[in-house]
Amino acid sequence: CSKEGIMLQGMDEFHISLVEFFLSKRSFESYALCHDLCMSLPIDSLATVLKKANDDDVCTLKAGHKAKVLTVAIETRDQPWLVSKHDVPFIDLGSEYLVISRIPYDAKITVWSTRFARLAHELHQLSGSLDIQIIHEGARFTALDEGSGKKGCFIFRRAKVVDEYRDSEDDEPAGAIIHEFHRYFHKATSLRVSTKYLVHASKRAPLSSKVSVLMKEDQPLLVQYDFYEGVLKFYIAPRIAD
Amino acid sequence: AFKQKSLTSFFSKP
Repeated sequence: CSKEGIMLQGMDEFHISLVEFFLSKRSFESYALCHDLCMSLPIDSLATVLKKANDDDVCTLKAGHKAKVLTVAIETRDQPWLVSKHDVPFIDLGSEYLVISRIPYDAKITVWSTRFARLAHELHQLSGSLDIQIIHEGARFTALDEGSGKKGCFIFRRAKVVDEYRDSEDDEPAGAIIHEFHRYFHKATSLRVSTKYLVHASKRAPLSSKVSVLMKEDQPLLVQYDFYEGVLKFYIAPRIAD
Repeated sequence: AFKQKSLTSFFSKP
């Protein structure tokens, strides 16, 4: 927790995918912080507690200076006298925390998140890994089923004019990349990643209508959702030729 | 052959 908001980091047990979730302080009804605070929490316990709250309930998260627990108070909005309190004890994550190096990416594309979710799902049916190539003219997502020899490919062409950008999902131009594309392109880049982890990242489509894919050769793939209250990033470690 | 890399080879531990 910092004066800007809450930053959350989580990683899978094989250290292939890391999630970084930032919630700006503006997404909270009130946000008070005396000093920066770092907590390690078991995500299952936190999720279990938060699921006890209904959509309209008020959740207050509290932790003191040398606290060992995060206290979650759940209050019914129209019955403020009705409060339930739950403690989520901190755990020692030790080496499970990673410091993410901020690197300049060579290429970035932004596509409709529902389309991205569909391509991840479809390619996952074919193969355990896929290749992503971004060249000046567009992007290509390819998966090959080694057994049957079947190859699946989704191609996105760079939008030629800014007008191709539409805010409404219904007006989605077929296969077009939103115009931000060319601004972030430095050189042709390709990466191979596991489709399983891409599917996982693509499931967050309800957060934002657009998703960005950022790449640099031999570096983790970054899948990023920007939304008003914050940003959700998935870093996926690549598969590299032996 | 392709080898799955771990994020620990890219990002450092504090």
